[in-house]
Amino acid sequence: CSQADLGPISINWFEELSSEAPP
Amino acid sequence: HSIEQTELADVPACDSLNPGNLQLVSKLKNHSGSCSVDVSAVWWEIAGVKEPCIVTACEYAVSLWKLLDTGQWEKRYSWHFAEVPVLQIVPVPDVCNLVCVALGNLEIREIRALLCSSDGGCEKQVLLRTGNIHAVLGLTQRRLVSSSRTLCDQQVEVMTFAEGGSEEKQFLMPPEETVLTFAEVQGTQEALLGTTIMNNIVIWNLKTGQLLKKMHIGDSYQASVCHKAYSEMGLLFVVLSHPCAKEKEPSGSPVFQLIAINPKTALSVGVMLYCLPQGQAGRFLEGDVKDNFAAAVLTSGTIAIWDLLLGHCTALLPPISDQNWSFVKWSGTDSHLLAGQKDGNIFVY
Repeated sequence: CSQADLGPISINWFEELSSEAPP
Repeated sequence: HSIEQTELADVPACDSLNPGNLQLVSKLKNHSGSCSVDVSAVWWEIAGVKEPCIVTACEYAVSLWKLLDTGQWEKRYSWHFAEVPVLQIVPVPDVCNLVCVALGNLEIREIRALLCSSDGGCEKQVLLRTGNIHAVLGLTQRRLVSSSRTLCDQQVEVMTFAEGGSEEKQFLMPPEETVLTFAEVQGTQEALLGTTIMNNIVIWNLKTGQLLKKMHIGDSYQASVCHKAYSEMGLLFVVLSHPCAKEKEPSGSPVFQLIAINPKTALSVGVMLYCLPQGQAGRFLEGDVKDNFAAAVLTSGTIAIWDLLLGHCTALLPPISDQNWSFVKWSGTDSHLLAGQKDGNIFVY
């Protein structure tokens, strides 16, 4: 699957989502 | 936004497959008389030695079996249940001398831990959780996650089995929708994934209990069961089975599907459909995924096995002795496949 289908990808998605989500 | 691109691997014809790829190692017959419902493998310390044992579940009894030098299976312990029948065994990785079971009628009403007294002399059972339990899964690091629902809210609870038999509890932030299945995310420690009744995938941080993201995966298949999830190169890959998939599509009968999700954008794309070989009918009844292999009992009574990397079915195991297969599990202690029939026959491949 191409990256264009899925939008920008981040290797550190788990850490980034954890810092954005409410505690 | 949903599953659009799905590749189909070359589907081999039925004739090129046979159970010869599976080697029968041993057979176990449970003479309890009631209907056999599940099988699992567990490490158990017997006479000071940790051994891989088999656990079988009938409606009102769970038994632990040890392999003898003669190649025969000996029943070592049995736990009995008087009122509520057993629905499934819940294996907990990294745990020795303990097996969990879910009991209930149509839905899970209780989760119990089955163990033995410290001298190994008698069987014990501990009630871990009661309620309207929708999903339960044993996790690495001696943990068990379950979700239960009351009229107004949902509780998602992680229980950790400490050495010495005590349990610690932690709660995860519940989504609004009922959680149907859980899966640990390989490659991302402390990430837990759930599928919901509204066809969403949710992700939690197991350490903080945060609900990180809710992602819609499309309405093509309802009530998907998540069997495996892994994170690679910033994407989340999820293996789903589809109990409601159409029995016949032009490409064959899809049983499992691999989808890729970008957790940052919640966009998803279908990567691979795992279909039955040409000439085979049936759809998913129940199954199990371990490493790169998926096994499923089909409505036809046959077991089919897929190599998830090759993308196609590699073995078919037709009903034996005119008895349909009713459940199949990969052993958590070795590379065996455990296949069971309702009458109590367990075949180890």
